[in-house]
Amino acid sequence: RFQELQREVSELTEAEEKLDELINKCSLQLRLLTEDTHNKKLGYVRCQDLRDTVDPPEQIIMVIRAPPETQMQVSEPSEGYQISLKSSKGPIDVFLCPED
Amino acid sequence: RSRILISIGESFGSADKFQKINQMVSSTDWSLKRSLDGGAAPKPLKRL
Amino acid sequence: AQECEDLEVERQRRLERIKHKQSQLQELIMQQIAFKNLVQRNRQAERQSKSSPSPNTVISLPFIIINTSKRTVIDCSISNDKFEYLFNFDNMFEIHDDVEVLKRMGLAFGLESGRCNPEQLKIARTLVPKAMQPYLTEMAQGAVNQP
Repeated sequence: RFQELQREVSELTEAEEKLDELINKCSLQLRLLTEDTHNKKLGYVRCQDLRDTVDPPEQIIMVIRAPPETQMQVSEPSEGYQISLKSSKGPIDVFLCPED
Repeated sequence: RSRILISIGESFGSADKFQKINQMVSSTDWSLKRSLDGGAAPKPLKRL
Repeated sequence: AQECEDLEVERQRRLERIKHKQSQLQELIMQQIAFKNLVQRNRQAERQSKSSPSPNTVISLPFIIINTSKRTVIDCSISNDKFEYLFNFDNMFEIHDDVEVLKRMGLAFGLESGRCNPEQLKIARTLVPKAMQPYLTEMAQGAVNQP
């Protein structure tokens, strides 16, 4: 049983190392893809796309575009919910998706 | 009081990092809670 | 016996880590496919309309959305430099990031829920490197580990 377990653990070690390699490769590809200038220009959605993804569609949809590492805190004070946004790298854009 | 802090502003982060927040919010539906405890309607907040 | 015990624990721990890393890799593959499909869709639309949409009609990635009922009253305070915001909601809301929106737009071909048809799987396979394709087939057959 000991030898059997030893063999299994070494196979799992190999499988995990292979996964690590694929994850690193995939993360790098995704970063290059999203940072490519052309892709950046074409990486957008329309308000109608957003409306199509919420159910029911006639909701308030607030869009937040924030610089990297912006801190978002959601807390449950005495009444309702509070969301605070704090940026250290630039202004935060918040707007409502028009209904039509 | 529960509170969740996350970092935003990057695309393609970890899978659905807002799951915990949405669960926390949906677990206590304030309008339901308010109607249950018959609490006074919230103070008139200005609309965004 | 003690050594067997230790190895059994080690084996269990590795299995857990491998499961987590598989779901991480699946998520990365889905995000890559969704983003490529989004770029492809917009490129085609701009080619057809022979123009780019005006900046204030589109929302560039990255973004997050907060959706709530129309009856919700939202109190919003903003600092002058727009570095800080404070929102008070008197009702439920949901928060989703851009990846979740792209999935809901169907740009990940339903891989996130194991509902990818053979036609879509064929296209998806052209969007990822060969080494990732076995994971694609698994996901298309519904073997998606929830993160």
